[in-house]
Amino acid sequence: MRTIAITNQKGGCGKTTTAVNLAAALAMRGYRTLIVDLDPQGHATLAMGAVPEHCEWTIYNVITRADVPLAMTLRPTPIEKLLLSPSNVLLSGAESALAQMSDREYVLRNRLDAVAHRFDYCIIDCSPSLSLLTLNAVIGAGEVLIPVQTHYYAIEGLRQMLETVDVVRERFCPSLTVAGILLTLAEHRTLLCQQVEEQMREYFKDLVFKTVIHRSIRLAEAPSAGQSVITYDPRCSGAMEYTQLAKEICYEEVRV
Amino acid sequence: MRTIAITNQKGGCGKTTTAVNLAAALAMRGYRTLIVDLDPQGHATLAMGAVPEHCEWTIYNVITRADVPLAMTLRPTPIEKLLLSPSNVLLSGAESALAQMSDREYVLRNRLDAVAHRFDYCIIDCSPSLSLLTLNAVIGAGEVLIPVQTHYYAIEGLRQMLETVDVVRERFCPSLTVAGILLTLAEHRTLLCQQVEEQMREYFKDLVFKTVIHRSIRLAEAPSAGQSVITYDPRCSGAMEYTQLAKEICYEEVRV
Ligand SMILES: Nc1ncnc2c1ncn2[C@@H]1O[C@H](COP(=O)(O)OP(=O)(O)OP(=O)(O)O)[C@@H](O)[C@H]1O
Ligand SMILES: Nc1ncnc2c1ncn2[C@@H]1O[C@H](COP(=O)(O)OP(=O)(O)OP(=O)(O)O)[C@@H](O)[C@H]1O
Ligand SMILES: [Mg+2]
Ligand SMILES: [Mg+2]
Repeated sequence: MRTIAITNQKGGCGKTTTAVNLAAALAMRGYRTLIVDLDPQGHATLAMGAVPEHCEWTIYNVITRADVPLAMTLRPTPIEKLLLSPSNVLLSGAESALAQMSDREYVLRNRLDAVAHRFDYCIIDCSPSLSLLTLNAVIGAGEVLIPVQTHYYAIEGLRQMLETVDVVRERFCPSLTVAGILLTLAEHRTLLCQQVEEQMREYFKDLVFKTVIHRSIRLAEAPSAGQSVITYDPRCSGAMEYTQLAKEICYEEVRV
Repeated sequence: MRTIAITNQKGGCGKTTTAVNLAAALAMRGYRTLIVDLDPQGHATLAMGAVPEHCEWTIYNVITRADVPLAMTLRPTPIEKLLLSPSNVLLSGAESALAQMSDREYVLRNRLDAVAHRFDYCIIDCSPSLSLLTLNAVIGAGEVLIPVQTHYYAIEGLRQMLETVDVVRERFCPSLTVAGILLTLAEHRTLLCQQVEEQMREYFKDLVFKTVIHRSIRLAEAPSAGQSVITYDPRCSGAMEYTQLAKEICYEEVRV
């Protein structure tokens, strides 16, 4: 199982939108895929059509109790090969619970190992913070994908994010890699976005995915229908771009 | 001094953009205004033209050391009546430091008291989390302004945010009020935004400001020039809307 954590401490850069639609695109291409919602907001859970408060077993139970395996939380989604491990607001209590544990940075990694044989890909959605919970996601995954809006604040945050990745690699996870930097919420016509994209590609070179996700209202509508954009409107630009990203992630041919 | 914390655990809903431009609009109307950057990302500091890493004294020192008064951190901004208390990445260490203190929820409130006589308004920018640091901002302010993007995930988050405000009022700050809910990043032409706005006004009634902040690229450009939009492009829609918000906050006539 290849696991990728979708993370960036900058808020609103498209982490959940990327986690949900990349996982959906991978499942539609035939890969057995797991999406783990590691954000107490429960937005990935909502996007998959589940109601966070109604989920009896969530990732919170898995992290705080040794007798609840990840497999117990798995729920079906609108896509056959995609399963969800949901979260809800209880997860905000995990931070202090984790802090008391001896193996506190590796809890999620140990829990993911138990289901690794069942999936080809695992995508983890993170909250906008560099908490112990997010650290668990990054170490558990061993690979991070960093969505970055093509705006000024986002560039500033990226430098800090990459420094954090280096620290985590040194102290906890020597094999940690960056799957890539994904440009999101891009707007064709604005100069600011074009300038930011140019700067990103110049500075970070191949680390930046060829695929760019542009602003498209269909991407914001899909979660209110409890679906990924891939099933909500398969022919819209958002669905095509996330499908292209899935191909790029799987090292298949990228049609630029 | 009237203090307002700009907060919402949902990321990217326009907290920093609102804190910076509301503070600037209040100062331009002649009020002595302080903006406090309580986010380790340091984006409000950047938007005021300062370099977070170069600030010798920041709000982190004020929170963690009794011998550093808030007054020591104050720096000028491009607007005469507006002063900044900056932050940088060191602030992410404040959470664990606060947890050890006996009066840990009230530290910022005590520090703000010392400068209250010098300002008419104080605006606090928060990070996208419900941490001890954000709790300090909410208790220190006694009033919260909640920016909400007119999208699906944002509505879900608002319910949780208002529940949190109720809990904080009961346990820590009986006089805590909601200054208002501010609709941000609104798009005139999309059905989703119109539907969300209608639902918000129906459900939350007068709690929602009359002023709505629409998406405008000038608002995203201004921080890269180290300025608020009020001085960057005073005639653009973003500047007009934040000026109108300042009037609404000050209970002056709102021209709808
Ligand atoms: N490409 C896009 N086009 C249009 N809207 C988008 C796009 N990507 C994300 N959005 C919308 O923008 C908002 C922010 O995106 P999202 O919630 O995925 O970001 P996030 O990084 O997960 O936020 P948080 O930091 O709160 O976890 C959401 O309302 C989402 O629907
Ligand atoms: N009305 C607007 N029109 C256009 N762009 C905007 C508007 N408001 C905010 N932005 C841009 O959207 C992005 C998110 O806004 P901002 O950073 O202010 O949100 P935030 O809630 O402070 O984010 P965080 O959760 O990371 O603290 C920024 O790049 C900002 O420049
Ligand atoms: Mg999210
Ligand atoms: Mg901010």
